[in-house]
Amino acid sequence: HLQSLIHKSSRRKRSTGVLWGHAAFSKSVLTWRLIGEGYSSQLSVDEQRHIFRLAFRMWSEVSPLQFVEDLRSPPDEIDIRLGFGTGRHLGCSQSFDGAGREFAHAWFLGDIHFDDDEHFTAPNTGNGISLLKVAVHEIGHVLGLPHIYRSGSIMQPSYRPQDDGFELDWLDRKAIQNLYGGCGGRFSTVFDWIRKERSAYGEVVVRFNTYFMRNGWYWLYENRSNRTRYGDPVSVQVGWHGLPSSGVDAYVHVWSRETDTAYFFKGTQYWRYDSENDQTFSEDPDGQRYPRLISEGFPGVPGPIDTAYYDRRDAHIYFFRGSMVYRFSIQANKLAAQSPQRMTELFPALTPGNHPGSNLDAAYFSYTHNALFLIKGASYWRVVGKRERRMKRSLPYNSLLPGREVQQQWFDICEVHASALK
Amino acid sequence: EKVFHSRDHSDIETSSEHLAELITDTDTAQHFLFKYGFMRSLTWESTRSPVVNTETNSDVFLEDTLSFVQKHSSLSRSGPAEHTLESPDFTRALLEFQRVSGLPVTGVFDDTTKVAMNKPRCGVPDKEEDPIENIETSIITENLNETSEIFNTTATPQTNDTDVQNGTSDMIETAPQR
Repeated sequence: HLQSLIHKSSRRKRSTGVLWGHAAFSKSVLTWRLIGEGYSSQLSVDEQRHIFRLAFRMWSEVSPLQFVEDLRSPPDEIDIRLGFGTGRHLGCSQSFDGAGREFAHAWFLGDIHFDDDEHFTAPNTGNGISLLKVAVHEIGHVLGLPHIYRSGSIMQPSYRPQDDGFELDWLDRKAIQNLYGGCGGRFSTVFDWIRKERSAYGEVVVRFNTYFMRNGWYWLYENRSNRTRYGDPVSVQVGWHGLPSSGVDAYVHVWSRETDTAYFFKGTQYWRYDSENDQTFSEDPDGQRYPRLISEGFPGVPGPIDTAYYDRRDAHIYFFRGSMVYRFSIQANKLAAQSPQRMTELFPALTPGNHPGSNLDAAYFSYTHNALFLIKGASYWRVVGKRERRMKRSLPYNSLLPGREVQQQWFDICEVHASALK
Repeated sequence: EKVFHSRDHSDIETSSEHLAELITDTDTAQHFLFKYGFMRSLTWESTRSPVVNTETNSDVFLEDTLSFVQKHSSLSRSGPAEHTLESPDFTRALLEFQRVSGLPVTGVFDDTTKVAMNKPRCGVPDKEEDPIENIETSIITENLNETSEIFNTTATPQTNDTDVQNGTSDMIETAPQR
């Protein structure tokens, strides 16, 4: 096996200039392994694997690439192999130089070697060189990134002592997305979750967070930072107790002077969420048991639905199913007159033909933008609101502005491999 | 075992045999600049071709280095000004290294540059060796590095519009932790 490694290593060319700045891999799921003959003498094997798992996940969170640790396949079939060594090591033609200066190098075909003469440490633990930071850097090379001489870039050639909780910044994300593209995919639903808190002075403060859900996963989206929360996605089961593990179809927040109620819909059923106890109600204060059939709680509304939202202007829930919209009056507890109506009728296109038409993924009212968005696939349409009509009175009520890409508005909502999802 | 006494191994001792050679003078600085792609060759008046191949061979590199050092050591002892070690290529490479490293661009191998060269770094060259392919590398690398200058500011944060649908209280986005 060592003979084979040496032979293969000597045949490998040092990465040539043309390879930097180009995507090294043409597939989206890559395997990796910390090779047995290349364990570090400084950290436990479990710690090393945990750190590498995190390093790969960090790249997954900002690109369409996914990484999975493969402990079974023959070594030749592993896309990215990692190992530690000193001096002449692992059949590599480039020796390490001892403690100091070079801490690692990466080869185009996917091998990463770490100089075990360096004092590598786990993240946020004392002096030494953060193995996590070095691993993220070297994986960047394997993926095709060159050194980048920008303060704050993970691809700087020299090691900078780790700041607490380093992450991939905006430009590093764009660099890798320049090679592999951005992240896409349909969403199950998107919503702003509202909660009321009391400030230190006793004032009621209303806070919100934005959530994107896709099947059994979700992301918290930080509007101020134009990215998702570090470490997302998270399993729905972890963050939203009581909801189906496969996710939901819709979320509705009925919010008025008299009512403040949150509902999740899936299939023909729906749940009411108890935000104080952070779980769904099994029985709410009104004595209703959940899950409950949509047709019982909202007479006249068929399930399953595509999506829904509550419009505070007219106190109606708008349920979307296929090409139709069912307007449900909360006060009357029944469908509005003339419901259902065609989506194209209630939300006409400003540009003819530029309309989702049917089968929406999400109807999302954003408090950040103070606007309603209809989302389908990789596109979204902004619904003309008060602000737009103030500037141009001729715009029809609830008309749709031309569609744009979801990726242009909400950035870096990327999946990770299922094995990395806790 | 490498000897240590602290719980976190932070005082781990490394024998002198395992220490990387420090960059202390222009000789070692030239080797550094050559190794990481800032210089295409080590000598500027040597009749012998430098090793520029895509398979890095540290033994051949060492042999060239030694012959280079021997040649220039004898010259420097004789001391004619026109045979100084600071060739134009070296100076050019040094300037480039200082520029990309954010150091004062002096073209002189000063203490600040020495410190920077001795810092822990990645073993991947900053610039590749093939002069033909290097053009494409330079363009791509420059593009990536230019992008960082264009996008000098962080992404414009979204502002919370307080004109909520029916004008209720200000909405504040919570800042979460990983």
